[in-house]
Amino acid sequence: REFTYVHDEL
Amino acid sequence: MNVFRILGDLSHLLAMFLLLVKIWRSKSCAGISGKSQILFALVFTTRYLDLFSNFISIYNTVMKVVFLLCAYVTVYMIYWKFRKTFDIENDTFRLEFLLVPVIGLSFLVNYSYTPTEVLWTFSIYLESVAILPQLFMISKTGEAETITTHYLFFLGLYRALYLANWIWRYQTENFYDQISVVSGVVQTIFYCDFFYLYVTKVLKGKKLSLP
Repeated sequence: REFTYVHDEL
Repeated sequence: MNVFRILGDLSHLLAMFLLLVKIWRSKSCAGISGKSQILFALVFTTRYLDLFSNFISIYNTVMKVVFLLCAYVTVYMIYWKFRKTFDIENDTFRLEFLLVPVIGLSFLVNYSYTPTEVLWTFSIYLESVAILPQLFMISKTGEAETITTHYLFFLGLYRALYLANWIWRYQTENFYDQISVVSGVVQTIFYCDFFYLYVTKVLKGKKLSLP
């Protein structure tokens, strides 16, 4: 399963 | 976005600008570890691979581009433009001692076993130790120019502010990112000794020199 963790920080 | 996060990012930006200003004004990169700067360029490159695939905000995109540019311009200054002033004899930290464990750990402990996620994890672990060649160089030569210490102070302040940001986000959004938090704590600890010297020496107008 394709899973993308949200990385919203720099 | 909270106040700790924005101040952290601005502090990070200021640190990178200070380093470029130091090199540009003095036309010299003496006392700067080229190895640390290569590691930071590698950190941003592997972390911001989502620049075109994952849009978060204008702010996020602009900052990513600026960080990448600053990192690459700094490396260019050190290894090309002002190469003659680069103190290569004192920049002797063995990068494999950092890279091998960091690569290994990013394969072992990550959120998902995909190329972009492993590279993101690699960038987080690498950032936490990327300053070590610079700190090693200062301990080897026993001194640092005052502007270099300001650079390190703002780089450390950025890390400390990010810790406050994570506490805030955990309290208000119930958001937490274990990999970033653990690496961020480790990274901040590396700056503690330096912070002590900065407050006791540099802020009192003395040059940073080790006994």
